[in-house]
Amino acid sequence: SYNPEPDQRRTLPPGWVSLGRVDPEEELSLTFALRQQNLERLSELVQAVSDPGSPRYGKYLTLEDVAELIQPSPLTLHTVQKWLLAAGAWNCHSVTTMDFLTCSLSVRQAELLLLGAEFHHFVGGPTKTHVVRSPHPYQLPQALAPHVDFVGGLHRFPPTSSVRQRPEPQVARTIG
Amino acid sequence: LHLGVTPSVIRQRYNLTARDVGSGTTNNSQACAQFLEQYFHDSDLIKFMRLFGESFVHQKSVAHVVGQQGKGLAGIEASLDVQYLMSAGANISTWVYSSPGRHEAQEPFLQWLLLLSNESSLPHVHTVSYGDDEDSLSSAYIQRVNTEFMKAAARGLTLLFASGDSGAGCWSVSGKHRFRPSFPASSPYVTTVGGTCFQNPFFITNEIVDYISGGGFSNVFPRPSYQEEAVVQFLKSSPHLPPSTYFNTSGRAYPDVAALSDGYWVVSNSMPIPWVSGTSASTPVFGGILSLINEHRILSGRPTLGFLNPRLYQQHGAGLFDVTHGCHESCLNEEVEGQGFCSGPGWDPVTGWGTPNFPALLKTLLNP
Repeated sequence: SYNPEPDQRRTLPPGWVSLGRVDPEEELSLTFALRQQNLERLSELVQAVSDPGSPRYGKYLTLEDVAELIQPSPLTLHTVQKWLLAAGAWNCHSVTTMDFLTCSLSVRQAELLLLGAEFHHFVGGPTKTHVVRSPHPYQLPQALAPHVDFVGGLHRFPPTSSVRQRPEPQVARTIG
Repeated sequence: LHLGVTPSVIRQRYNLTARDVGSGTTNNSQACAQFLEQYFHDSDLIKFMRLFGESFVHQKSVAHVVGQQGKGLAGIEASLDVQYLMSAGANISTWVYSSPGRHEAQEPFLQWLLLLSNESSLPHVHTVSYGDDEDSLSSAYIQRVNTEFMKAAARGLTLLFASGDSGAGCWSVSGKHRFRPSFPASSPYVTTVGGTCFQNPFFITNEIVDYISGGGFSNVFPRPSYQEEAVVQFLKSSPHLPPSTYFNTSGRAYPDVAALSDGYWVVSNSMPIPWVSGTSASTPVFGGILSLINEHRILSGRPTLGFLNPRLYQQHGAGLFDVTHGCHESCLNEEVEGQGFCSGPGWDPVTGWGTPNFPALLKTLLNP
């Protein structure tokens, strides 16, 4: 098995606290980012439609064009779907470009599927948001390495606001 | 004289007349997205426009809300986004994306990316106030999100991200201080917006750097070819360059543009609130002005602007007020003494090419 995100920070952001393990039967909704195809070509097309000197400037692709270009290979789709169904995932739904798959699983199923993961309740942030995350890293079967970029919903916490009220105008502060 | 930034201050500074509003006859549209589980209230928007919006034609409500709007208190950032996107991009159909009520195991920003990959018709301009330290995110995640921005650019969506409010940032790598770039601001496929303030806070004068304005050089993405000339010029000519050990000189440099980010009035929970600051304010302002330019392009039968950066750098920032005074914050140590990069003539990693001068910007971005 391998860890798709060994360099993802998993430490608790300031202001968040753990409320303990999640009940094994609780339902999770996890997002699987599937490996796309033809990204070189996509990059060339971005350049072509964004450069005013290009004959193709402004001739944008539709969502369906993008989907046709980058959607995961049949092997990737089949391998990931088989893996998830075998784990008992349900209520899976994809997007037009087919490169994301969101599924429901119980905590028990998810912790079996994503080796090493351990789901906890957390609360924090300016609006006391409740989230479920895993402070431990997860691993995927090596066979999935060519098919899955990462699994969303395990480690990253919601962002906190950076807008602030600065009582005095900034220049006064600079002068000070 | 003014006591803080309001729509009329914005419109005066960036040379928007009462005529510079959406025609209401095109399919033009714009959106703001925030992921703080915050809500905005329509009643606040109505009150805001009654207080500050009487001098220009504007829409009285948001056209489309994606994600639930709760019954809870309104958040300042959500209120700020909506009110200033609809003041700068006045009378243009506006969507609001917010993620309250999502499943606890989901990542709000990732859910927004899934929406982009699932909706065929989306607004042309998206302003997004979200950022994380580059070093806190896995490379698998950063690279994949960057690809999602490429998909959006190929479709002609204009994505504007706030550059962040910690200046150059600062962290310690094996005992040595370094600047700390932010993502998605550092993605080469989005347009990043920094922050400025008035030289004299109570007059509509020229703008200088707002010391919080995020900016710097990516440690993940190499410099894209479209900004090679501008950035090399800055690195050669800036008299205040920090030690090169603090940043990756070959990285994607940002921000690309800027707007006022200091001292805004916002109405939230029926209360007018002064002195709200951050690049979360400058981003919807710049986005609204791009929407106005899209309006003229659509009326002339042209495609919308799409991914702006290649054109912006080719035109060397024509149509923008160049900000040449001030530096943003960074590490508090004897070596750099809290100072990151400083602005200068042309492009710089604090305010990019500068702030919008609408009539001049319209002229340079209308054709082709």
